[in-house]
Amino acid sequence: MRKIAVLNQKGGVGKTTTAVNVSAALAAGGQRVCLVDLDPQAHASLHLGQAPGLETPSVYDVLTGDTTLDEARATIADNLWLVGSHIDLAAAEVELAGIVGRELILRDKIAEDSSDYDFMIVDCAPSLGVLTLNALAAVEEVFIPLQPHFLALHGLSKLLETIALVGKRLNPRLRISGVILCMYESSTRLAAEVTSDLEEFFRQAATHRSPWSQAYPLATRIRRNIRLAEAPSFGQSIFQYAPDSHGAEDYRQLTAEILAQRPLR
Amino acid sequence: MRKIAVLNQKGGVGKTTTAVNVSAALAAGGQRVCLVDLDPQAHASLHLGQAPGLETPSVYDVLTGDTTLDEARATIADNLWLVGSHIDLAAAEVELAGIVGRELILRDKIAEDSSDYDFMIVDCAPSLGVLTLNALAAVEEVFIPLQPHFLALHGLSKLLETIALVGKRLNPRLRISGVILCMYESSTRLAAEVTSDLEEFFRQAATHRSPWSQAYPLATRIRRNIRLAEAPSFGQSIFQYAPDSHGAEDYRQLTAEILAQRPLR
Ligand SMILES: Nc1ncnc2c1ncn2[C@@H]1O[C@H](COP(=O)(O)OP(=O)(O)OP(=O)(O)O)[C@@H](O)[C@H]1O
Ligand SMILES: Nc1ncnc2c1ncn2[C@@H]1O[C@H](COP(=O)(O)OP(=O)(O)OP(=O)(O)O)[C@@H](O)[C@H]1O
Ligand SMILES: [Mg+2]
Ligand SMILES: [Mg+2]
Repeated sequence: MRKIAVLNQKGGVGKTTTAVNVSAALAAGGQRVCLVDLDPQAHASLHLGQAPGLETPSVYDVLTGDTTLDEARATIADNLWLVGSHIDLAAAEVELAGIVGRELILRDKIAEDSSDYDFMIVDCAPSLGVLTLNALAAVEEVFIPLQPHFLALHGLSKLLETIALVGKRLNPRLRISGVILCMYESSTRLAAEVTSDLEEFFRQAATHRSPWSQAYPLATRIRRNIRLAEAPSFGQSIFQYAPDSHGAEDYRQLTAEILAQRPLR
Repeated sequence: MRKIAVLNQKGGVGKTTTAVNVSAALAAGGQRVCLVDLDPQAHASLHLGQAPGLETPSVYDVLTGDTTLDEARATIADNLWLVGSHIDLAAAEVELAGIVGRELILRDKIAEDSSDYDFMIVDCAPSLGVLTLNALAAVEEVFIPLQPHFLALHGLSKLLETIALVGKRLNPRLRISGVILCMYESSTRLAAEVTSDLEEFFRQAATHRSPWSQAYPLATRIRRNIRLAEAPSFGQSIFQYAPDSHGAEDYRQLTAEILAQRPLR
């Protein structure tokens, strides 16, 4: 099972749109996928037309109580399951504050879960708090969606340091599988320049053997496409809502690229 | 002096772009403006080519030490001053945790400041923590930039409740002066629908006499314009970087609309 966190502490860069649509594309292609919504805003859950916590338990109950992943999981479509979120999760940061091993709860619950998936994908909140640390301690791969604007690289360094620290102290198997260029405004100079700065950044990292020296920007760029912003208001992935759009095309291609990645060890 | 917080806990919706460009437009029109960067990411400071904290004190020193606003203030242009931020400010949340009246520090420092401005504009971080509470306790008006996408109204309710609570407990003069539609994708159905939902929301609020019953979406919409994303990489406002662009046009018009607002009491 490939266990993946979709992470960037910067808000509104395409994490949820990526987590949801890559999950949907993988499932449509026959991969068994469990999507975990680890954001109290619950946007991934809402994107797929779910509102957990009202009648079904949510990931909040999994992290703060005895609920198993299985009890909090809902079937979304063939091959696609969701462990949904709820605004109560916002309290988890405070509730878990004193608990020993509070960053390892999700990892333990995954270990106790007997279901087998090909992919577990965790959509993270725009923060580096205890919820996101749970994701980083539990998965083996991180994908970083990034909008190619000024200051994108600024936030990236801080994020990479946090990931390296978790890798060192909590999870030696953690690696960055790639940076995903999202909301890409084609044919603008800004997108081209930030992208080339990013490529240079990772070329440098590779020569210096830093903890992220195997990370790289994926070839597929997700272009700006209003259909991607419309799909959630119908509770659908882009493939249900607008299968012929550029948004669907790009996420299909991105998913193929992710599937083709060979594990690095 | 009109004291304004630019606030939305959702990330990447146009807070900094709005705070910086409205400040610049007001200053160019002869208003004396002090911009306060209350985000540890310091994007407003970087947008104007500043990197405080290295040699000059920053708003971190103002909030956690004896530094006055005057000592942390830099002149940016005619009529435009900046109290800049620094990543150290991220520690303020923790450092101020036990302090009595920790949300009122900025208000006290403003009261001790003898400089007179026509406008003080505070750029907030995407969070409702102690830094943002300092802004809400210190100002009298809140502007809420908002991207007209699905779930924009979702986050708005929570934000309005927080503002109402601060208004009730800490700052009875606090009011919401308006919602600013940013990153507006003209001629998309999504922008039109979310905007009309927003207008309906505030029409309802007006009839129910809720604490935000005088809030409304401003008529000026800030359209998506790549120039607005490019300007910060040159350390310039949109008026210096691309004075004839749609971005400059829209922020000029928004500023005129803000100037024309009559105080509600
Ligand atoms: N390629 C795209 N083209 C157009 N709109 C997009 C694209 N990707 C995402 N969006 C829209 O932009 C907004 C932000 O995207 P998204 O919610 O995926 O970001 P996020 O990083 O998960 O945000 P948060 O930090 O709040 O969790 C959403 O309204 C989404 O529908
Ligand atoms: N109207 C617009 N058209 C195109 N790009 C824009 C527009 N407004 C803002 N941007 C760009 O979008 C990104 C996010 O905008 P901005 O930094 O102003 O949002 P923010 O709400 O302050 O984000 P944060 O929550 O991180 O503080 C920036 O790269 C900015 O340059
Ligand atoms: Mg998200
Ligand atoms: Mg900002």
